[in-house]
Amino acid sequence: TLSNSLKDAMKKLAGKTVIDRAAVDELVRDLQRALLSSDVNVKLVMELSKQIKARSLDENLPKGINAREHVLRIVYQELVNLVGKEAEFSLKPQKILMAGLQGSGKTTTTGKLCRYFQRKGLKVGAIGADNFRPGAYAQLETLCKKINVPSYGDPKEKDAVKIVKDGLAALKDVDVVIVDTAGRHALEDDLIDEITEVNAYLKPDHRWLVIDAALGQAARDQAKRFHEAIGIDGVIVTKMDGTAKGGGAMSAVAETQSGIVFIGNGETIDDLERFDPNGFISRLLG
Amino acid sequence: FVLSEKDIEESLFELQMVLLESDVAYPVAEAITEHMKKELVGTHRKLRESADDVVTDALRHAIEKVLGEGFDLVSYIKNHEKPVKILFTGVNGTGKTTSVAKIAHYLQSQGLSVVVGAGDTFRAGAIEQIRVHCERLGIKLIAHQEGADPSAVLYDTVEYAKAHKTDVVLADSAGRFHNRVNLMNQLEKIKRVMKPDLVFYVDEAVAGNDAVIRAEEFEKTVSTDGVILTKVDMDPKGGAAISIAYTIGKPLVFLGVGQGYDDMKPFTPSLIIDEIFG
Ligand SMILES: Nc1nc2c(ncn2[C@@H]2O[C@H](COP(=O)(O)OP(=O)(O)OP(=O)(O)O)[C@@H](O)[C@H]2O)c(=O)[nH]1
Ligand SMILES: Nc1nc2c(ncn2[C@@H]2O[C@H](COP(=O)(O)OP(=O)(O)OP(=O)(O)O)[C@@H](O)[C@H]2O)c(=O)[nH]1
Ligand SMILES: [Mg+2]
Ligand SMILES: [Mg+2]
Repeated sequence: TLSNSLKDAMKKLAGKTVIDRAAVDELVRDLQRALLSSDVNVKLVMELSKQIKARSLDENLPKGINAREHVLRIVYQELVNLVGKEAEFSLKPQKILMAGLQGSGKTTTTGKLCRYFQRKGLKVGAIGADNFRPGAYAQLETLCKKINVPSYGDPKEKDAVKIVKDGLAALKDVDVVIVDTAGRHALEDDLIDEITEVNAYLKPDHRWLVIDAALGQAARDQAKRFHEAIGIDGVIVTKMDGTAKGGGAMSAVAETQSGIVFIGNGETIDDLERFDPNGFISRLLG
Repeated sequence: FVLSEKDIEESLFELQMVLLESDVAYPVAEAITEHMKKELVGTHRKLRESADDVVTDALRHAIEKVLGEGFDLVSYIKNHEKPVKILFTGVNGTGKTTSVAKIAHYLQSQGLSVVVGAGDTFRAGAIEQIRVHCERLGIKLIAHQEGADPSAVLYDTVEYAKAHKTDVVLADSAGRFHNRVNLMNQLEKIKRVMKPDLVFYVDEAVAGNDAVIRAEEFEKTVSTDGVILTKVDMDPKGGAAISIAYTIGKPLVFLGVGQGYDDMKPFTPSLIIDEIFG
C-alpha cells in the first residue's frame, strides 16, 4: 500500500545522520504518489515536492534528531502550513451563508450546524434559500423539525434574495441564522451572479464553502470562483466517513486563504466535528 | 526510427500530467502510462512523426478502448421481455434521483412507458423530491411513507409494472457508502427482492481518486451493468469516466450534463476524449 512504501522510504532515512539526496528523492516520489492519490492538486504537489527537497537538503540537521525525523518534521510542517490555519468563528449572534457544488452536503450540514449552535445554548434558525431543487425546503424543514429548530422557506418563490428577506423577518428572534443555498458551479455564470446578490443582501458574518471529501482536481478552480464571487472565509469538508482523503480541501483552503471549520462524517444531524489537522494529514498520507 | 524508452519518457510524463490534471485517478493514470510504454518501446515511427505525436496518438487510442462504445438502452429495452427493471445505486449526492427523472423523460420521449419506484425511504425530503419530478414529467410514481422498507416499495413498483404492462421500471435508491456494511447488505437485499435486469452505478465527474475505490466496492457487492456519470458540465474533462471504466470495465451509458430534464446524453467516447485532447 502507499502508506507502506512511504514508511519504507522513511525507514531508509532512519538512523542516518547525513541526509543523502537519493534517499530524499525516493521519499519525495513516494510522498507525491500518496498526495496525488489523495486528490491533492497536481501543481500543489509539485510545489510541495520542491519545498520539501530543498529544505531537507539545505537545512542543517538540528542537534539530537536523525535524518528521518528531520525530513518527517519538514513534511508535516509543509502540510500543516497548508491546512493548519484555524478558521475562526465565535458563539455570538451571526448570519452564516452556505455555498458549494451540487450535492456537496450543504442542506444536511445546515441541519448539523443548527444542532451544533443549539447545543452551545444559542437560538438558531435556518433559511432554505434553495429555489431550484425539488423538495429542498422539505428536506431542510424535516431536519430542523427533528431538533425543534425553526426554519423558513417558500418553495413557490423563485427569487432567492426575497426568500432571505422574508426569512430574516420570520426568524428575527433567533441569534444564529444559517442560510442554505442551491448547489452551483463555476461555469454557471447566472448562478454565481445569484449567490453574489444573496451575499450582498444578507451581509453574512461568515461564508462557508461546503465541499465533498471526494472532490478531485476540480477543487481548485471551483473554490477560486466561489471565493472571487463572495469571499469564502471557511471550508467544511463533508462525507469524511467514506474512504475519500479530502485532498481537494487543501486546494479549497489555499484558494480561499481560509481554514477548515468543520468536518462532516455521517448522515445524521450529530455527525459534525471540529477540524483536527494532525488526523487529517495522517489520513492524507495514506 | 525505432522508439526507445528514452525517446518517449518525457512525452509519457507530460501525458501522465495531462491525465492527472483531467482528474483521472492516480493509479489509473499510472497504469495507462505504464501500459503505453510497454506497447510503444521497440515500435517504429515515421520520419515526419515526433515522439510526442506517436505517444499522444497511442494514448488517445488507449483511452478510447478503456471508455468503450456506450450502451444502447432503448434497443436493449425493445429487445427484452418487459418490464425491464433498472436499479440505480451509488454514494451520497452523486445525482441518482435527478438521473432517474432525466432517464424517465428520455425513455418516454422514445415512446416507452415508465414507472418510477421511490426506493429512497430514508433521507429527509427524498420522496418529496422524486414526487415533484414525476408530477412535472407526467410519470407514474410508486412510493410508500418515509421509513418504509425500500425492498417493499420496489417490489410494489415491479408488481405495478407487470399489472399495467409498463415497459420500464426505474428504481431509485438511497445514497450509501461502500464502507457501510449494513447499507451494502440492504442494497443486496433490494437486488434479491427486485431482481433488476440492469444495475446502473451513478457517480459524478468531479470525484477524484475515491471514484476508483467506490466503483470497485459497488461492483463487488452488486455487480453493475452500466455507469452513469453526472455533473460532466461541472468538469468537462470528466477524468472520472476513465477511472471508473478502467476499474470495473463496464460501459458508460449516459453522461449527465446539467440539471434540466434534457441534460442527459447517451454516452459516446468523443464526448470525453475531445475535451481532454482538445
Ligand atoms: N455519509 C455522509 N453523507 C452525507 C454527509 N453530508 C451529506 N451527506 C449526504 O449527501 C447527500 C447530499 O447531501 P445534501 O445535503 O442534499 O447536499 P446539498 O449540497 O444540499 O445538495 P444540493 O442542494 O442539491 O446542491 C445526502 O444523501 C446526504 O445525506 C456526510 O458527512 N456523510
Ligand atoms: N450540474 C449538474 N448537477 C447535477 C447533475 N445531476 C444531478 N445534479 C444535481 O446534483 C444534486 C444532487 O442530485 P440528487 O439527484 O439529489 O443526487 P442523489 O444521488 O439522488 O443524492 P442522494 O439521494 O442524497 O444520495 C442536485 O442538486 C442535482 O440537481 C448534472 O449532470 N449536472
Ligand atoms: Mg441542498
Ligand atoms: Mg437521491
